[in-house]
Amino acid sequence: AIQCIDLGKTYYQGNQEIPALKGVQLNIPKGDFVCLSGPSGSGKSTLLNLISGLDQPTTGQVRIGGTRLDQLSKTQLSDLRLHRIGFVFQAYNLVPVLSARENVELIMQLQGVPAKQCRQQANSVLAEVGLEGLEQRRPADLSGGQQQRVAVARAIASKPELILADEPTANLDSQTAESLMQLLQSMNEQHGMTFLFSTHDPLVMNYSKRLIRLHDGALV
Amino acid sequence: AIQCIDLGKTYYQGNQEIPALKGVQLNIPKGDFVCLSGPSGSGKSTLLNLISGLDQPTTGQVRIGGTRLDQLSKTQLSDLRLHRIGFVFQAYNLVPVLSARENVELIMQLQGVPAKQCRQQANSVLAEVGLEGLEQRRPADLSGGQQQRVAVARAIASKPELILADEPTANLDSQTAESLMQLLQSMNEQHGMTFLFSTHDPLVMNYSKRLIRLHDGALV
Ligand SMILES: Nc1ncnc2c1ncn2[C@@H]1O[C@H](COP(=O)(O)OP(=O)(O)OP(=O)(O)O)[C@@H](O)[C@H]1O
Ligand SMILES: Nc1ncnc2c1ncn2[C@@H]1O[C@H](COP(=O)(O)OP(=O)(O)OP(=O)(O)O)[C@@H](O)[C@H]1O
Ligand SMILES: [Mg+2]
Ligand SMILES: [Mg+2]
Repeated sequence: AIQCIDLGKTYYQGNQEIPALKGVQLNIPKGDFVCLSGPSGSGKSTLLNLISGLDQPTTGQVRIGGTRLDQLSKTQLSDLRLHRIGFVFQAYNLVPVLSARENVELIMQLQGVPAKQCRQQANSVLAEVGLEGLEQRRPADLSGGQQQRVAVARAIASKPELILADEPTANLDSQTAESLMQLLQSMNEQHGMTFLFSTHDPLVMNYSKRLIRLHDGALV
Repeated sequence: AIQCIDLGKTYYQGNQEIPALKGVQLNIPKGDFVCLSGPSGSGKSTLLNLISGLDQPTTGQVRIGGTRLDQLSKTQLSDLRLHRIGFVFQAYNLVPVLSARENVELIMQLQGVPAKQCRQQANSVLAEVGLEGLEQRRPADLSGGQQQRVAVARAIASKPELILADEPTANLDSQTAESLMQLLQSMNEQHGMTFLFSTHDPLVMNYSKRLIRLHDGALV
């Protein structure tokens, strides 16, 4: 479960203040399947970064499963991100020198999953997102939408309790996006994984149980 | 005008052959406004890379304005890309250490446009894509959709005769995408610039005069 309490983020550029998020109140119960939409620059990525603990708020607090993120040590926070949260970055953030499979295995290896199981699970997830046969390719030798799906596979492979996905279908055609959303929906239904998507894609919005809108850093 | 004659591209991975494009025949007259759609991995980026001369075909040829690209010297080809073609990359390819404005100015500077005119034109184009006030920001301090618009601004700033845009609205909400397409359409109408887009976005397809579909590397 995610709780955002009066959450705010201000960036600073020289002497200029940029209020990217303002007083966000949000409650996302365990097992929810939620879409966050809003214009370019409205604060979606910022909100996801704060919820994941990748960035720190200027005001307010984030709670994951009742735990306040700002009260965790650096180690406890990185532990939470490793074991309990899967993150799909808007720009994928794949490791260029690793193959698609190695990129997907990486998180499970860090979690201490045995090598054979990492490999099987990575292959299985890559097949589920339609990338069977491409496991050995490096990101530079994949299409944009294929790279995006490796990023999604990496986030879901270890079935973490919470998935934060930043525009996960931006570079996918509607058919590929549809298959992906069906996969994520079934993971939500079968494993009770909580999903929070930021998206511009009406298709993704159609799959969500609930739609949240951001405008100029505020919920509307 | 663009002509693709029996254009093919095969990638090689170890001893594996990947036929990404197969015998593409294409004729795009000057001033056309064309969309290229197709599933993820169908060859859209590959085709754009071949048309721009950024990559070389395995079979067939590309002609821009009647000139065969494979008969140009390295200098003539890079000259053509600098002066006659604007390219919007699927992954933007912005220079991280330059501001948004410097990224947009870069091409005009290389073209020998006077500094004052570069600056004015860059500011004007950034305002036209809705980024007024963000000119001094570096890419890392911009949202995904804002970075995408800097990449578009950079390609159109010097009003080249041909624009190749690889999924230019992928990270934009529908309202921002709409404004962008209206801008590009007006440049097509007022300046006779030729546009070839690769896209998954129905909104972009609605603006195009003509729709081309790729499937598994072949036109359908
Ligand atoms: N450098 C490369 N080496 C090997 N295969 C490649 C390379 N680049 C692309 N491919 C393959 O060629 C095919 C076409 O890729 P391309 O990037 O043109 O697709 P696309 O239509 O742009 O896809 P998307 O919509 O996902 O961006 C894909 O199957 C891809 O995996
Ligand atoms: N590091 C930063 N420094 C300054 N301003 C920033 C920084 N990162 C983001 N911003 C600004 O904060 C605002 C919100 O950015 P954010 O990336 O959250 O938007 P977004 O809703 O994800 O947009 P998009 O749909 O384009 O991805 C934007 O106006 C952006 O320019
Ligand atoms: Mg974003
Ligand atoms: Mg592509």
